[in-house]
Amino acid sequence: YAFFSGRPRWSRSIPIILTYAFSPENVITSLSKSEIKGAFRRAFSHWASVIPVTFSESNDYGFADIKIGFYKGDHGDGEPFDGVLGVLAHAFSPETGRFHLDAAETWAVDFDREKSDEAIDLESVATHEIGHLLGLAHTSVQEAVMFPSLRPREKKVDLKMDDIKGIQALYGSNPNFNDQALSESDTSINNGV
Amino acid sequence: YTWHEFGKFVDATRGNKINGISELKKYFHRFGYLKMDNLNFTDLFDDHLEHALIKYQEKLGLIVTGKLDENTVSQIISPRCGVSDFAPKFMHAKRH
Repeated sequence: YAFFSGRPRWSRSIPIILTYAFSPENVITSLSKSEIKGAFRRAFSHWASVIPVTFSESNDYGFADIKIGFYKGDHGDGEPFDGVLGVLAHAFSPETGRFHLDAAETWAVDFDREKSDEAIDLESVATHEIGHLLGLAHTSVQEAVMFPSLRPREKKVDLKMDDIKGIQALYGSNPNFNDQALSESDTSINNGV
Repeated sequence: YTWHEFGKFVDATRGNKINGISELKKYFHRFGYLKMDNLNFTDLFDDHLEHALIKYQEKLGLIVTGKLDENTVSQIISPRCGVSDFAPKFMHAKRH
């Protein structure tokens, strides 16, 4: 696992509560609001299960800690999106909270229903980008959520030990987290930071 | 990028001049592997590109060959996160 330089993290006292909200303007219509919200709820819960941080959805986009939106092309942050595939999304390090997804992708929550060869699993990308929002950079461990690439129709939502060790180094462990539940294959540890 | 665009670079090595390989330099520059002040990238497979390629193979757990083998090109064309692999500046944007 790796951190952003300077090891930024949300600096509030533990336990932390972070609010998130969806941009009312920058949306996609290929999935319903409830499908999108469900994918994000699950993505946040993966991280909340291992660290003492709670994520709460808010309707107040302006004041939310984490602001989520779908954008096309140049959207003003100097990192334009590039259309189908290529770059899928990006998010900012703590405590900026900006989370941008490429609206041009074929976002999916159910591969049985979305048959496109270019379909990208929304929950997988959301889980990865939340890692950035919390302070993790990219890892070299291919199985980990924080590995930088994700192939079409691939689902990668379960945190691996590399992800968990990294995020717990920033925030400590959720008191309810039980690492015995992880399988043997998930327990390789990368000590390089 | 697609295999159609980048597949032609397979087996390229330092010293080769290949039409379009400057796009690969842009890719490596964007994701933090190629640090150059002069961003007029040429189509020469030069020392800078080889160095970036080795860094990329090391970072992503690929076999380090310094060459554009098929595995490396496949990884490059995979969809990915836009965050640089080496702590980018824009991810520390100030609040406005």
